[in-house]
Amino acid sequence: MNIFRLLGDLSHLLAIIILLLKIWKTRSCAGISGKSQILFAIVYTTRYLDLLTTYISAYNTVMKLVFIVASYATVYLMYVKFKATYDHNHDTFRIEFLLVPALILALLINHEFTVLEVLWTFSIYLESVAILPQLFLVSKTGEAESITSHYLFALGSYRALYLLNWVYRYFVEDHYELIAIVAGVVQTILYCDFFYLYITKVLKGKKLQLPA
Amino acid sequence: AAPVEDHDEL
Repeated sequence: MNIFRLLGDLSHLLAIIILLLKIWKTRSCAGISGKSQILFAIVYTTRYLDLLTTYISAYNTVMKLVFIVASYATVYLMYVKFKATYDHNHDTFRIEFLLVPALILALLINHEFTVLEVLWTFSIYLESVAILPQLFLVSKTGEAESITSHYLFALGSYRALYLLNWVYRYFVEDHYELIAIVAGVVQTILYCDFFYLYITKVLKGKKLQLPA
Repeated sequence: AAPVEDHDEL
């Protein structure tokens, strides 16, 4: 463990908590893409199957369980409890266009052709594009609530911090995982224009408005 | 290939 990965995990946890609180407190999931939340639930489910086979540490196990439970709770809140507030008119991204290529790529490019490893690889590829429906929804509505932009900033920062973690591990531990690194770079790049808008607008108290 | 180490990251 290193400070970059710890800050990354905490940023990730913060994002998930911000989203759950936003939906629970406002009793509304307006402005949130349910499709992205479904993709995140799939990401954690396929990535953390090793909970059944490998014990890394108490921290690792607890965080994995929190991420899985929180992602399913979010999907439940959006599609069941606060279903009436779900913006299905704007949340129209075809997630099969993300799921199928990620699965095909995982079958072609992986470290080891076993069920667990291919599913882990699939979850890495899927996570790198899982935010697209959310960014697509924000671009369609042309704006995002401040709380939603804080959620996105924390979520985008988590993988950006993981990039620093991988640099650290390469130089200090002589360890690197190319699949996760490439996917992590793609994932962070997708947030770049949002990061720019967040830093130039939201941090100055303005609402996140996308240029029409 | 080297045995795939356990993925110790979240």
